[in-house]
Amino acid sequence: PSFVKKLFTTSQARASSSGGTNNGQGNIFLVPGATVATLLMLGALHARRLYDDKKVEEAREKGADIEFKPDVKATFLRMLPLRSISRFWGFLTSVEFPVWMRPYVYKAWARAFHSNLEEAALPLDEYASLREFFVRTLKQGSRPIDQDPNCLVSPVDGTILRFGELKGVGAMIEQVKGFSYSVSSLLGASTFLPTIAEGEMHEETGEQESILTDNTKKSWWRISLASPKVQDNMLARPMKGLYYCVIYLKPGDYHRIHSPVDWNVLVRRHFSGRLFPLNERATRTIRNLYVENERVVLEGLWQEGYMAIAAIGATNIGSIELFIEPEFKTNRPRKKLLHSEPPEQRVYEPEGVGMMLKKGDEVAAFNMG
Amino acid sequence: STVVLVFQATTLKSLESNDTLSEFSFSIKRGDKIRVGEALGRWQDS
Repeated sequence: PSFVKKLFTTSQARASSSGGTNNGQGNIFLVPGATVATLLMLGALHARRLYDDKKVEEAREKGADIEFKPDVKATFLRMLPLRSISRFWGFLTSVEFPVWMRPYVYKAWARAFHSNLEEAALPLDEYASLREFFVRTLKQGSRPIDQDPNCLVSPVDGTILRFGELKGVGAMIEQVKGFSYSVSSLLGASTFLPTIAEGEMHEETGEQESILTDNTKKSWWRISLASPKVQDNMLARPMKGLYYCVIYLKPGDYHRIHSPVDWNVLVRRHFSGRLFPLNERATRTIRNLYVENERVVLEGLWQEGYMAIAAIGATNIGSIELFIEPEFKTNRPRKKLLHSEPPEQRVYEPEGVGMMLKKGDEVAAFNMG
Repeated sequence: STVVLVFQATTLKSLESNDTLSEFSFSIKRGDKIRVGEALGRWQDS
């Protein structure tokens, strides 16, 4: 209101200095009129977006699947230098706040994105910048790990988007209704993801080896030894199912990734892709969102067989930090214009054993920008 | 940001009825909010 009032006063002053003629009176409402019209238009667009999002939310609560609908905004996003924008955002959020200001800024952030400040490991005035605050650790005991040895725990705080079993050759994960992406595209063509042909079964024998590529044959025997034995029950025979779970982290969520089980990380793969936003709107308008975005894939083995975690970056949360490989950096300026570069891969030593992680161990963190 | 977890787990297939008797089962629903350390799924001891 003060801005509009000021504009109005300025226009009136100009009008009086021009002698209050009819021409002058015509100019009085020109600037405020345009400003008000722009504000109204922006308000209407925002209201429409809120209304659309609310309708989608209501439909989802009723159990309806959200359909894939590419739009003009998605095409426009492809033209933006999102990686540069992301790095600039990272630079902005690294700016240090004066100590007195820090609690106000972080409390405002927490109010906007529903973060629980009581869980923060340090007093608020000890986080120098928003970037530092964003990737904060939590007080000990804030995230108790389910100690049941027969359970796989969530690696992150977030919302479950999808989960299920992968079946058939070229297994796909549904992004939203009407569009799916292939698991091997997400994890990389050189993945040692076990592919199970439809209707085919694999027993706990040497047959397991045939479903793995050559680069994992060396390590597979270790897992065969660790895997559960064939049951005595002659009416049932064990086979391996392949499962997936997609978890979305909102800006206010705790942004560190933990180990879901005890496992050995054998390979790290880095796909230097785009950095589209990953919000719900983006998932229903941008094709191949998870396959095109920059991501880090950790692959390895656990007592039941194959295990992979793919951490996918977004515009605001652009870089992924690995605690098991501190020198590793993501969201760097591109050397090539092509988005289809092969992923950069590192095999952890010793080959076939890799890095051992315990259930609940910190593995990685998402950073701002 | 998003995390996708892909993993193998043992299932049992009945030879008599050809039905799959899955040992592993998820303990979550779509849209659930989950925190680090909470169970995503469990399996039976074989």
